[in-house]
Amino acid sequence: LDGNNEVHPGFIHRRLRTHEKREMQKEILSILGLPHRPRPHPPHGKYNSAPLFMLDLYNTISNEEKSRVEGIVDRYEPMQTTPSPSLATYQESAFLNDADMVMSFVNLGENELFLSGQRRHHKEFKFNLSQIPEGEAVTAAEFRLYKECVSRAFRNDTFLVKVYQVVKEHPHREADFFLLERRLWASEEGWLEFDITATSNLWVMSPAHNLGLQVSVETSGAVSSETGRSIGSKEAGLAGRDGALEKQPFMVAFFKVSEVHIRSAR
Amino acid sequence: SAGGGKRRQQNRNRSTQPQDGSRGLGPAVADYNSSDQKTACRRHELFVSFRELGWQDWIIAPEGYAANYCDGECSFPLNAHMNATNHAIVQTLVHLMNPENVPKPCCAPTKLHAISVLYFDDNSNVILKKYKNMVVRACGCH
Repeated sequence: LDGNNEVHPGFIHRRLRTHEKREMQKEILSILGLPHRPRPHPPHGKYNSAPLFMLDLYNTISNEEKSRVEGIVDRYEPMQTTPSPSLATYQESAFLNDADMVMSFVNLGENELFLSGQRRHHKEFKFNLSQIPEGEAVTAAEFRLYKECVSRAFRNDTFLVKVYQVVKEHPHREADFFLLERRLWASEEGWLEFDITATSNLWVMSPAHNLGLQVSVETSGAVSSETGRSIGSKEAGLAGRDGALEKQPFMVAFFKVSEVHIRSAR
Repeated sequence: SAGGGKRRQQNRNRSTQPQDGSRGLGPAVADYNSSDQKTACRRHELFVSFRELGWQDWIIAPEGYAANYCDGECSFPLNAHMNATNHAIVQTLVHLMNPENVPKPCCAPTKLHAISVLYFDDNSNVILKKYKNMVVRACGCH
C-alpha cells in the first residue's frame, strides 16, 4: 500500500506460494545477517533477567532514535524499570552508544561447592561465548549478580564477594584464579556488576581458556566477630538459578564491529 | 541535438494547453504536471512484519519495521520536484538525447536510517544489534 492506502500499480498483490514465502524469509534473514532462523528454548516461556535487561537497553536505544528523528533531547537518562536489572551508570550508556551489538549470555552451570579441607563455599558459573559473529570485538563485559537483603543475623555485617576467573584447572588441587572482589553491606539490595572485559576478551580469543567464573563470599564484618568466615551464596542473599526469574545472574558484553561485513552472493 | 527530434514532435502533439505557471516552459513540464505526477519517483510504505513471518518466538522486539521502498519514474525536469543527484540530471539529459541507448536515472533511496533488533540465538542468549541503512527515509533519482 502507498501512503494513501491505495495498492500501488507496480506492487504484486497476491498470496505468496509456500516456497516463495520460504525464500522471502531467507532473504530477510540474510538482511539480518543470520544463516538460519534461530530456535531458542527460553525457560518457562517467560523472560528472565537477561532478556529483561536487554529489553531495557532496546527501549533506551529506541527512545533515543525517536528523539533524534523528532529533534528532541539527545541525552541518555537511565530508566528505572525495577525489578528488571536496569542500566545503572552513565558508563554503561557510553558502552551502549559506542556498541554495534550487545549480547547477554545464559549461565550454563551453577554448582555450589563446599571445600571442607579449606572450609570454603564457592559457586561456579559458565558462559558460552563461542557463537559470537566474526569481526565483533568486545569493548566491555559485565558479570551481574543480584543481591537480596539478608536475615537479621548478618544485618549489620559487611561481606566480601570474590569473583574469580578460573585460569587453570588441576586434577588434585584447587584451580588457579584471577580475582575481582567487592565489599558490601549485608543489608544492601540490588545488582552487583563485576567488570570482566579482560576475561571475556580472553574467552573470545581463546575458547579453551573459558573455564568459567567462581564466586565466594566471606564475612568481613564491622560487627561480626567472625571476619573471614566463608558463607554460602544463599546465606549472603545472592540470587541464583533457582531464584526469581528477574534476579538470575547473567553476563552481558558490548561489541564493536572491527571488520567490514560484505554480503556474499547466493 | 538531432537525435530526439521525432520524439520531441510526438511530445508536442500529445501536450495540451499548458496551465498557469507552466505556460511557456515547454511541453515536458506540462506533461509532467498532469499524469506523470502519479508515477514520479517517490517513497512508498512497506512494513516488514516479523509477526506475520511467525518469528515472535525468537524476535523479542520490534514487531516489525517500516522498511519502505522507492519506485517511480525519473523524468525531466528532475530538480524541479525531487531530490536528484547532479549526475542524475546529466543522465536525464543524455537519455533525452539518446533514449534508445542511455537509460533514465534510477529511483533509489537517498536517506536511510538504522533500526535495532532484539532477538534470541539458538542458545537462548539475547542479541541486541543495530542495523544500518534499513529504513528508507527519502527517495530520489541517481
